[in-house]
Amino acid sequence: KEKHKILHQLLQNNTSPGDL
Amino acid sequence: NALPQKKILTVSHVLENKVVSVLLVAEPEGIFAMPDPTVPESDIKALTTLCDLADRELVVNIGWAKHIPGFPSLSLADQMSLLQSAWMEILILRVVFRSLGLEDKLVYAEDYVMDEEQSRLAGLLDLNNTILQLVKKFKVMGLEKEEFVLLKAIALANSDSMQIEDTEAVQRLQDVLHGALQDYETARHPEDPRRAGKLIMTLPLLRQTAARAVQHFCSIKQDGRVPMHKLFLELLEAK
Repeated sequence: KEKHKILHQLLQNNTSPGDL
Repeated sequence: NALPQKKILTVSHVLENKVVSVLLVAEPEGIFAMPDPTVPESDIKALTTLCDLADRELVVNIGWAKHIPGFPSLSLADQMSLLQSAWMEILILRVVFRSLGLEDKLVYAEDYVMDEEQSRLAGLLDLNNTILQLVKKFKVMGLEKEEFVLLKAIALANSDSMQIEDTEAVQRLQDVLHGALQDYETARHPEDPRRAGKLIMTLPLLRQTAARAVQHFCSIKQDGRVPMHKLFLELLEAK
């Protein structure tokens, strides 16, 4: 899972993609 | 007397297709490629532009996936597995849908349309021709936006990842989306009872095209001449 940090973060994050 | 009743049923089917309504609202706007005007045209420039565009599209598509009814209820691990398998299919399907109005051109972005010559220059002629084969199939069918958003969600749910933990939950997601497609077609295209099946039958070519694209960009990555952003790299490596 460590290898897929960004995907993991984006899925967990509740902010909209535009905010990232 | 059966006919009017069928019609009423048809109308209520359309109104009740909540999955379609949700997916239409969740559908992201297109983003711009913004190729660097100060850099002279070359294969490297074209590929750099596409990889940058793909990276930003991926962020948007991950946000989109969270709006698919039932997707957020999956475990985080299963959400990741589905996206790791289907991300390129989702990117390609969006390019395909944007390109339906043009002849032999691929609309990677509103400001980045590739014709045969540009595809050749970028070393993407074979890949782009395969994508154009998909465009042709959907043109013949007259693919509608409702069908496009459903098909894209189905491609994600049906990505055949080997890593799925809760296969029953993923099956339920597939059933919901498949059911929504069938309901939509029953209501909107009663004249063609096989339309839902025809749409599903385009998915093998999408899978094949995406696999080819991933393979191509993996070799570009190994070549090391095209800068790639982290999310795009991360997902290329997941394949």
